Amino acid sequence: PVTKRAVAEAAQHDKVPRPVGFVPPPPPCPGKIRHFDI
Amino acid sequence: APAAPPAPLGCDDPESEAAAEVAVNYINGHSHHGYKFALNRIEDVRVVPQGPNNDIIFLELDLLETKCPILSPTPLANCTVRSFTEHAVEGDCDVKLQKLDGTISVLASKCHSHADSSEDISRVCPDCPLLVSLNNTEVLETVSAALNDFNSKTTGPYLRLLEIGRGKIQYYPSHVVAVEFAVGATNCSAEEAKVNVGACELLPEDQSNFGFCTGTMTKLPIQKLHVNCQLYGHQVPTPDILLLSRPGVTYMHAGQDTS
Repeated sequence: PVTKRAVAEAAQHDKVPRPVGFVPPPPPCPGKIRHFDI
Repeated sequence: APAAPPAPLGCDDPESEAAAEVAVNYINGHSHHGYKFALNRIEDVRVVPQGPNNDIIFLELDLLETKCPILSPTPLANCTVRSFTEHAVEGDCDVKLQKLDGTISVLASKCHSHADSSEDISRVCPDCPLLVSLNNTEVLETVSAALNDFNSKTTGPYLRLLEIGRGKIQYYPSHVVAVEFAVGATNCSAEEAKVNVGACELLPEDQSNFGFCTGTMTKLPIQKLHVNCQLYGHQVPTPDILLLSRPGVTYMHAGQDTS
């Protein structure tokens, strides 16, 4: 089968170990709770 | 390669918070019953581009009831959110806004409000007073007794009941009924009302004096009544159908509120 190299490289990129202390970005939604959750 | 689409707007992005602030101000500005609501959480935000500098923004908002009555002149920023143990009321609102050339305005909104479950509160605070229905007999009796008591002692105008805001009952260690209600000043003094209360009419709108009262009736071991009323003295349009502070669904129509 023929695969595009750029896609393969990206897949490889995902498997790159993250640096220590890396914090993934928060999900865009839902947002923070300002008071309390009921 | 085509340019990547812009990242979706996050719920905590400044642009989302600005739109949410416009929405909450619109909702409070168009509600004439109950209490002011404050933002608790932006559940979701979606932006639909309409053209250059023209976006439609859909917001899903979680609001919480504050202690400020809707008629109160106190700014929302100074209104305290009712705490969990005070039996909080939550509002879920879907709001459609338009951002045109940087100006955000509300096109429509729909809100649904509900009180927190009594079980949740009793689990955390077994003896805390709980919200009861506004037409609960004990609540109605307490409001009537509190307003009569205030009118019998006031040197100001005779006050009439506009609406009951809240009623809570505590059963232990003593039986206490706590009420909050909105009042309007009339064209009678308290003395004149004693002679002919039927002649006392609410003041015309441009002179209206609205206020808010809190009252508690302790029934056991001895019966004790406490009432406190505060008049605002500002102009408010005639109340209409919006009932955000009461469980149910509230609809608001297109508005041209801009910030």
